[in-house]
Amino acid sequence: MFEARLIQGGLLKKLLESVKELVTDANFDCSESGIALQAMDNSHVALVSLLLRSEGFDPYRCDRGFSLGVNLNSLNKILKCAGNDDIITLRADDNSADSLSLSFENPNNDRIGEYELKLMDIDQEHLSIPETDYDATIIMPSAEFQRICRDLTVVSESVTIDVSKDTIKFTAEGELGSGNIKLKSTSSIDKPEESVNIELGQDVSLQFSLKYLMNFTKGTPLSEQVILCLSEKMPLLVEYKMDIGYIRYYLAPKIGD
Amino acid sequence: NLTQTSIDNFFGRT
Repeated sequence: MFEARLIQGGLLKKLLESVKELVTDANFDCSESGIALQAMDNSHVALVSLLLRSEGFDPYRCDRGFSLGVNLNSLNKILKCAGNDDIITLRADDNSADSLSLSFENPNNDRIGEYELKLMDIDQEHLSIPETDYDATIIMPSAEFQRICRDLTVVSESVTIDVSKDTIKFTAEGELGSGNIKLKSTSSIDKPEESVNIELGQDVSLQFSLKYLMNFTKGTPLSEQVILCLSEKMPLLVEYKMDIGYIRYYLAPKIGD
Repeated sequence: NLTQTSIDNFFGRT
């Protein structure tokens, strides 16, 4: 038996919005510790990994580990039927888990919607993500990162990210011209969520597809801050932390011939 | 010229 009741149901709605364009089908791996999902996009360029810890639910019950194979587009359609303030409960019977039950309670508890989502068998590759000491870790406002990606998409399909000392620089070059945005590290004690924090072991310069980065920024509503982790010749990690877990996107770099 | 690498070049299968 699996049961997970999320008081902040709106979070699940936002979470689905942040993965559904990257991944079509995925397994939700449920265990005592929580709900996890790991999936690559069709072209194997990006990987998304998310975790919702069991402590974030009230209550959370999962007798033994099992996987719920879900078409994310279908789940997203059903979640659109939940109000932003609804409490969302997910239920599945592990013996015959061919469907996932969802119930949506409004805050007054006088309207309850109940839905069933058919599950599917998904044979998914699982990758082991190595523990990495990144050369550069940047914490910055998530809205700023979203704006930079959106703005530079006007110029090019790819962006070079250079991190050195106290500056992160995003550069795009395309047929119409070029553009770059430099952010200096700042510290705002009053508003830490508005500051740019750069932790640097050594300088990094890497190129990435803006199309994928734009997709990752669908996670912006989940957190005021985004964490970017870079190392030479390694995938970029873009992370949005939530109270109850995280969503991490990994993007393979573009490398010169 | 740039080549897009694949994520499975970096992360091994389990």
